Formats: sequence, structure tokens, C-alpha cells
Amino acid sequence: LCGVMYKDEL
Amino acid sequence: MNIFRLLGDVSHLLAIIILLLKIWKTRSCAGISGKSQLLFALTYTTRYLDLVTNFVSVYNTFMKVVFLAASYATIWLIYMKFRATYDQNHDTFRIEFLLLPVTILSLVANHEFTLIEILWTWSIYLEAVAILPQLFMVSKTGEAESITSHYLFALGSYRGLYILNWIYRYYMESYYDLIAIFAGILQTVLYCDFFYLYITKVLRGQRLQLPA
Repeated sequence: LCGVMYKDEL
Repeated sequence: MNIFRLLGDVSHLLAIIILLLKIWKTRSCAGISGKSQLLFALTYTTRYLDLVTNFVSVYNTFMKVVFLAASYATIWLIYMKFRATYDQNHDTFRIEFLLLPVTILSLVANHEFTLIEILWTWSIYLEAVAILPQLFMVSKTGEAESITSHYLFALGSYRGLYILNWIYRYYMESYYDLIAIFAGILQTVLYCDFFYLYITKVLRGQRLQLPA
């Protein structure tokens, strides 16, 4: 997985 | 969530709290770069726009709100409440030299050419270099108070721990984000010189003083 995805990191 | 990510977030939170407490308790922001803090506020603001567009978890929302609030509180302390103690003459790093390349890079190297994605990318690149005005200030004055050193150590450790988190996620979840990884490595590398001084001096009870 790489690229635009929903971001769960801060 | 893995242990590296959690430790990274704790370290980040600790850094922000140390800085706020230092300024509040000493009633002074001497030795602190207002420019770096402005860049961090810009970082959080542009990165956490998704706070209103999608929900990840209570933890995620809570931390984002805390980082935003603490960042603006810090700005307020430096530029309003304790403005008289702000060391403006030593905070002379030209931030346009950071903002220009960061803006160009985020327009060129992003995952998708949409406003929210470009702003997220911009925040990632900006965060990587946002500490430079602070490190420049320390090198200019040749020293840093212990508490400022602790702040810098905690703030530098956070992205270093995130790198371990990304390595873990790459193997365990097949997840990786090249933009975050590239910027995170750069960010951590910028602290290396400081880490060396912190470990060899501050942890041995000496002041962080740079060789003349």
C-alpha cells in the first residue's frame, strides 16, 4: 500500500 | 498502533508540554525560536484539516486537537503574553528559505494533486525543517538551557521513533508512505548533531555549550 489513503498517523 | 508509534507520540506530546511549562513557569521564552513555533503551528494547521473531513479514532482526534491547541498556546505565550522576553535579535533565520522550497516540492512531489493532499504534503515537508530556526538560534547564541535541550531531545526523538514505526508497519502491514518516510528521515538527520551534544554534555550534567 502506498499513496493516498486515509491517514491515521499524526 | 505499535509500540514505536505510541512512544513517538508520547515523546512528541512530552516535548510540547515541556516547552509550554518552561515558558509558563519561568515567565519567559528566552532562547526559544518564535519562528520555529510559527512553522509548527502552520504544520499542524495544514496537516490536521482532515479533522473536519474524516474521523479516524478518538485517540487520533484527541491528539490532533491537543497538538493544535498547545501549538497556538505556545505562539500566544511567545508573541503576546511574554513578548518582552522573546529573543528576537537572535531569532534571525530567514524562513522564506524554507517556505519556498517546501512549497515547490509539495507541488511537485505529492500523492495526488488535490488541495487537501498538497497541504498535507506541504505540512510533512515543512515539519521536517521547522526546527531549523531553533537550531540556528542555539548555534548563534552558542548555548541552550537544559530544559530547552530536553525539549529538543524529545521533539527530535519523536520522528526517529516514527521511522521505527514505519519499518515495523512495512513488514507487518505492508504499509508505507514514501513522502512521510523521506521527510521523516531528513527531519531526524537534522537533529543528529544536537543528539550528539545532548548525550555527551546534557546527560552528564553539563550545560549545552557549543565549541567556540
